[in-house]
Amino acid sequence: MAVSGFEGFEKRLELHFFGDDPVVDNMGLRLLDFESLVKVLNAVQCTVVSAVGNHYFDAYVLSE
Amino acid sequence: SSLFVYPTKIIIKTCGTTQLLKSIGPLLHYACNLGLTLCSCRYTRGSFIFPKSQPFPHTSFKEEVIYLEENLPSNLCYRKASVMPSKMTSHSWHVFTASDQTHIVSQNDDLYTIEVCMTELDRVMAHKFFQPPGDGKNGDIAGKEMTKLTGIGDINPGAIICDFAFDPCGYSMNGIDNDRYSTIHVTPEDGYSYASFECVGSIFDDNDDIAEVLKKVVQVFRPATMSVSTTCASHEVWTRVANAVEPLGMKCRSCAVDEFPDSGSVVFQTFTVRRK
Repeated sequence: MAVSGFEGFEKRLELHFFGDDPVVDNMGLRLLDFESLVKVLNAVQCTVVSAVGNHYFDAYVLSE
Repeated sequence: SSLFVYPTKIIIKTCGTTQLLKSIGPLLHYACNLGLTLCSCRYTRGSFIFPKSQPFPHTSFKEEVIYLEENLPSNLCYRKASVMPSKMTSHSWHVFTASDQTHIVSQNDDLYTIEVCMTELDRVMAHKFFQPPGDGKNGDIAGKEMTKLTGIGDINPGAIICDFAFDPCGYSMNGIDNDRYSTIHVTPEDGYSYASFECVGSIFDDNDDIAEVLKKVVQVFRPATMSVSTTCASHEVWTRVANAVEPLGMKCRSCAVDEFPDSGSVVFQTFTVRRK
């Protein structure tokens, strides 16, 4: 390992879901509260440093 | 690192010694609480620079695949793992996909994903991702300055950009343009400089769109080596990649193709600077 802990190459995971409830399908995973996202990111060992969203999706810049 | 949350899709991309696959369990749990069921999974990565430093379950691709197999629900029964080689043994593309029957049927998606990994960045360009010592600017402000200074903001002028500069160096950005994302991550340290770019496009876009984007990306970083992975369900987008990059002085050294049940074709190309 380099002194800085550097490892540039990323790992990428993409998951697709489906649901029967059209109300949930409309917002779906975007209904997850921030606390739940933080718990997911804790498992990965990342934190949110910046965020933005629009009508279609939410985007988060993470630490690391 | 970046996280994108759509109503029925989530993309998480992390570097360093993060334990990305450990997000699967909690994500499935929270999605289940919302009445959502997983129907497909795609995991990709390049070759680690320091593989021995990666923690479980990332100690090897074999270990990662075992972890995925054990932690994905059984309805995702169409599974495939592949290591796509290149002429440079340090640049291989690792792909695992899993899907259920529903997702296979609906795979005629017009969208494609392009993942670019660049190493040996031009030193002058890489230096722009260092913060001046003691300037006291926070990550948001310094990030915005880097976005402007480097030309990253011009790659897609129509996108809303969320950017962040790390102290003392490094940079991440997410671009959002209607329903499409793009993302860039940079670690500029000399000796192991690295930048990644990723975006989505549609096969119905103008042929020149992705070519123009790739040209701008290459000009921002001027890498000596670059790999491009193109994932597309129904169309050969990868030919546009070489057509965009080779006029900029890079030569395609290898090209590997594989088919996956839910993703369609994955094409992995590597480029190096053409010798003068």
